[in-house]
Amino acid sequence: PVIRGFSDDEPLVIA
Amino acid sequence: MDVVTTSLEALIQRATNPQNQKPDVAAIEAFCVMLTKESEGVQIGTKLLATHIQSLNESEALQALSLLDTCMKRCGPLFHAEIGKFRFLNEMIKLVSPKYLGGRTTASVRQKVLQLLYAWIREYPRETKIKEAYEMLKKQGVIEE
Repeated sequence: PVIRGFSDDEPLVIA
Repeated sequence: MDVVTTSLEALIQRATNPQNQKPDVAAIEAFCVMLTKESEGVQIGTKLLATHIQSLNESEALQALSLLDTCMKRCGPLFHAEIGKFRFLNEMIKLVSPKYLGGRTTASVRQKVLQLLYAWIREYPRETKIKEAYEMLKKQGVIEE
């Protein structure tokens, strides 16, 4: 599997 | 398309089929097992769940939210961590946010989304982004306490 860094996420969407 | 994706897709179609008179327990069970057993199963499964909870068909969306809740209970910390990312939480936020899909989401789907988020804050305190998302929804007035 790909070694995922901590940045493996997106920013929070603002409602 | 690899066999894991096609199988998980077939299972979630069955588990969330609007024709279901009652939960398709076999499909739900198989989806949870495959999601935890197959490598990348968690990533593929969460993407499929994100799509199905946004279905325009209320029955499909509600069954997908129910499947999501079952997976949270059954699929363990790797799954919690994937759901606890903004990448997935954003898809739930869009369902209740008037800026995104909130305008075309039924009240029961919006209510179920908020119920799940609220319950998960207490059940999965380590997934701190769930609380961040919930607090944002409160701040934005999407949730009145």
